[in-house]
Parts: sequence; structure tokens; C-alpha cells
Amino acid sequence: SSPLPLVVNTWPFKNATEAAWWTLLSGGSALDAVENGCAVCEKEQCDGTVGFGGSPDEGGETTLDAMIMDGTAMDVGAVGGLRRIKNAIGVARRVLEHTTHTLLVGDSATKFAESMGFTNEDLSTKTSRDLHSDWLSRNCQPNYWRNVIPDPSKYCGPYKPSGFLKQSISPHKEEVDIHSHD
Amino acid sequence: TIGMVVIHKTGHTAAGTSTNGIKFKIPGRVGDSPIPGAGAYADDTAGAAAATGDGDTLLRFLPSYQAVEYMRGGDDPAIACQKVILRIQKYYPNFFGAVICASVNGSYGAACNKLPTFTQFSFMVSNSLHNEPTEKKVDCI
Repeated sequence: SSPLPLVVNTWPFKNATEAAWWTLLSGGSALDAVENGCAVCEKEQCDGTVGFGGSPDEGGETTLDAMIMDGTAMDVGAVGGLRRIKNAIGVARRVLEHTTHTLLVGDSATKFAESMGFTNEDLSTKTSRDLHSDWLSRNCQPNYWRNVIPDPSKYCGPYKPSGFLKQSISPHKEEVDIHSHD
Repeated sequence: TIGMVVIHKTGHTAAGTSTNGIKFKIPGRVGDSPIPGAGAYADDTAGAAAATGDGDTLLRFLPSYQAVEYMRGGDDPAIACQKVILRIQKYYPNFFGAVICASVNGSYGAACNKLPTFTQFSFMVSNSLHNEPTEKKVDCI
């Protein structure tokens, strides 16, 4: 028997797989399945690494990245650094379907999303605010700066260029956090 | 982050990603997820793939595109995923990353880079051979 159709997704996000699978069984396309599957994770905030209320940036804001690709038409829609819109994969699908562009970013992506009918809302939650407060209380450790002053391994910013570049032997200085990933 | 690949019964492929990125990123930073060929890639003539992990490293190697190209060249999906991991490993032996791969004929596989705190990678599969979504695990290399 043929193993098709097939849904595979990263990490043990079962409800996302199920949503994609049922989309296919209900007559949906491969694109529909990807959109619905990823959207479930956005709603459920899978692992804290998908959707609103997770992975705050240095300023405490949660921003979202998403992409959807049609392997038949080789067409892509994507958003990067999307602010204040929860359904990032939905916005990516609108980029694919309603523009000839590939990737929209930042505030302009938010404006595009609003024009497509998505709701502008706060993406922070108590969890993301607590994560950020805790990070600030740990002198902003870990962070992703180098060759700046003050010493980013000890202090918070704002930072300025240090005036010299230290050669890094290993670019990966911090412990891997498997709950912090792209 | 979720990365997902779908092969429709007609052979149509699609792939996608959604993420809120890494914790405490510098505002404006974007990782691999929204970059075609990095976070995910799909091509009906070969298959589809998606990557997850440290997006700053992953997006430098276009791992999803590379995996699809390996499958186009005849590699089994598991082998294609492993080859992608090994390519990155040469430059960044301690990188955090995993890749899932699916070919248009419905076979699939995954691979990850072994670290002290990351020795196995879990992913989900649903196909006509299973009654429900099934968690699979692969040992990192």
C-alpha cells in the first residue's frame, strides 16, 4: 500500500500533525494541511517556541517568523519579525496568495496582515513577561552580542562597538537550550 | 518552532514553519524559519524538508534545500538528512540542529547533531500506514 499522503513535523507536536492529517483527509490541499497544522501550534503555543507569549526578545517583545512553500508552483510566502499578529503562518499564506513577493518583515508585515483582516493584538503574556524579567535580573545572560562595550558576558546594554574584534574560537558559547530554537 | 512537510496523495508537496525565534534575541534578528531553503523547502520533483535548531547557523547552509537536492540525487530521506547534518558539523561541530526529510514516494527520515544535552530528536509522522500521528525518535550523529 502507498504510504501517501504523508505528514511529518519537527518535535512531538501531535495536535499539529493531527490537524494537518485531518485537513488532507477532508479534501484539503498540501498547503492547507501545512497552514492548519502550523496554526494549531501557534494557538497552543507549542513548547513555548511557537506563537504568542514565548521567546521574548531583548526588549521583552515576542515577534513571529513563518513561511509556507508550494512545491508544485515553487511559490513561497513568508513573514519575518512579525509584530502583534498571532497567526503568522496565516499571514505567510496571504503573502503567497495575494502578492508576488516572498518575504515581508516587521511593522510593514503587520500592516499587510491588518489589511488582510488579521487582528492587531499584544503577543506578550505573563509567561513572556516573567521570562524577560528573569533575564534582566540575570544581567541579560545569555545574549548574542560580541565585541562591544560594556562586556556583554557580564552586563546589560545598551552596547557600543568596542573598537577591536576578538577572534572567536567557538561561535557557540552558551549551553544549548532545546526549548529555544528556530 | 514547528517545521512541517506534507506530501499529498497526488504527489503535491508543501512545507512550512512557524516560530517565535530564540529567547532574548536582538530585536530585528530573523533566523532560518522564514527563509526558503533554510527553514523549509518543497519541490514536487524530489520531496520536502524542514530544519530546526539554532537558526543563525542553519540559515547559512540552506539545509532544507540541500536535503531536497540530495533526495533528488537518489538519496533515501534519512541519508539526505544525515548528509546535511554532517555538512554543517564540519564547520560547527557543536551546533544545535535537526532536519526532517520526506521524498515524493512517501518515505521519510530525520537526523540531528549530537550534543551532550541533545542526543535524540523527536518528530511526528502521519501516513496511511498509521492509524494516528506517531512519534518517532532518531539518534543524533
